[in-house]
Amino acid sequence: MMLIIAVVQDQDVSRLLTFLMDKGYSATKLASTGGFLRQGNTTLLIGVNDDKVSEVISIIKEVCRTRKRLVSPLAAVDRTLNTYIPTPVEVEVGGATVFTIKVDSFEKM
Amino acid sequence: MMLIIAVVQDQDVSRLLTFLMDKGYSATKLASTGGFLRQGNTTLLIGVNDDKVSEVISIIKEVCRTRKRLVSPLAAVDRTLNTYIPTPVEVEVGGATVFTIKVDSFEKM
Amino acid sequence: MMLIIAVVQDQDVSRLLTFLMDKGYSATKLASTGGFLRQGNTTLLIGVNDDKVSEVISIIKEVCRTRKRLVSPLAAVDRTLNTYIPTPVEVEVGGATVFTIKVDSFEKM
Ligand SMILES: Nc1ncnc2c1ncn2[C@@H]1O[C@@H]2COP(=O)(O)O[C@H]3[C@@H](O)[C@H](n4cnc5c(N)ncnc54)O[C@@H]3COP(=O)(O)O[C@H]2[C@H]1O
Ligand SMILES: Nc1ncnc2c1ncn2[C@@H]1O[C@@H]2COP(=O)(O)O[C@H]3[C@@H](O)[C@H](n4cnc5c(N)ncnc54)O[C@@H]3COP(=O)(O)O[C@H]2[C@H]1O
Ligand SMILES: Nc1ncnc2c1ncn2[C@@H]1O[C@@H]2COP(=O)(O)O[C@H]3[C@@H](O)[C@H](n4cnc5c(N)ncnc54)O[C@@H]3COP(=O)(O)O[C@H]2[C@H]1O
Repeated sequence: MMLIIAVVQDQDVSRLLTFLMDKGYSATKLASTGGFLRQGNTTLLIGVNDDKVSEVISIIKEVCRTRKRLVSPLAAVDRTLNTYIPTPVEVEVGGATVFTIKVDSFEKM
Repeated sequence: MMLIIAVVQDQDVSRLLTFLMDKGYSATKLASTGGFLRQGNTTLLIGVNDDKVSEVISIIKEVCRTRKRLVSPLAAVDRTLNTYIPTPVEVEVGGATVFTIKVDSFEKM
Repeated sequence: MMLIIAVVQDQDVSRLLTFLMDKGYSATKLASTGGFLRQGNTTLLIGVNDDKVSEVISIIKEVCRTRKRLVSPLAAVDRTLNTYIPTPVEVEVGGATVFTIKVDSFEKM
């Protein structure tokens, strides 16, 4: 058993869950926030048998899109700058950040 | 040190935490959502010494109940059906889904 | 790759994220609740290369403060007492509780 922890963009979550559920997988959704942009995103916990990890990862790859976000630089530039810079900055946010962790034991009760 | 990640139903959380706290355990609660029913549930993080894992799991087993949920089929049936089926569908939700993961290092500061 | 799961107090989160982002680290924030005090706190997921774990832990140590919380004993004392005790109880809450877990595989997509 492996636990996949995937941080994805909110816009992809519903479609991703539909794909995963239709294939018989189970998942749990946690509302989260990005540490850099401080904007909402979603963290999914997906427990799967070892031999299914690559299928789940390819579903995530298929569904989750990279997007560019315009960010007010006040939140994102180097904090040592004292002057106020009005022009927005473009930051690319990847489709998904995925950690796969070995599960020592799994039980449903 | 092991980290127990337990997905439980909201109705059992308060009693479960009381039991765990009374036994001197510590836990952190995360609000979560089921991937299939898209309804609220709770994910608990419980860090315990290796030799206490089975005691915590038996407390979870004792407190967390299996329940049947009536679900409007629109959210739950096979998406290939085009016709609208008005009768609700019963889905059994287990008391707890529990992942136990080895902790490489643990520190309180 | 290691996944650091750090439970910290809300008051330290913004400064901690600023420190971590400025050093080029990435993190995801989850709103959480303490199992004992039932008060809000924050759980951070921080994926780092193995050789950077100790630097991240020392940043957490530097930023996160231990605080004393006054708690109405109704929520915290032994439940077998029937009498109502009006005087508040002081509970010390540590700066951070940190679990470090080995990551089997990591992927950005
Ligand atoms: N210290 C830093 N300096 C400069 N640019 C930075 C930065 N940290 C992040 N970024 C950039 O900002 C995007 C959004 O990051 P955020 O932290 O809001 O949202 C992140 C975060 O919630 C999560 N994430 C990514 N890597 C992570 C890691 N190693 N550990 C935990 N969470 C991670 O995935 C989301 C998307 O990450 P992604 O890498 O695709 O996209 C990132 C990256 O392009
Ligand atoms: N391997 C795993 N990884 C991560 N989280 C997991 C997991 N297995 C279970 N969970 C979590 O535990 C909740 C209860 O699962 P349970 O299997 O008892 O009860 C489930 C199961 O009886 C059924 N179900 C779940 N996924 C299904 C699917 N793909 N197809 C058909 N039925 C499904 O619906 C009930 C509610 O599921 P829901 O997703 O709303 O809520 C799930 C989900 O949040
Ligand atoms: N092994 C573990 N697994 C998962 N999460 C963990 C953990 N150890 C600590 N945490 C998380 O860190 C928060 C602060 O814990 P700390 O031990 O510094 O500070 C604790 C501790 O001094 C005390 N405490 C916790 N559990 C207790 C218990 N069963 N009996 C007596 N005192 C307890 O109350 C303070 C606040 O606890 P609270 O639960 O509200 O909030 C906890 C909890 O959210």
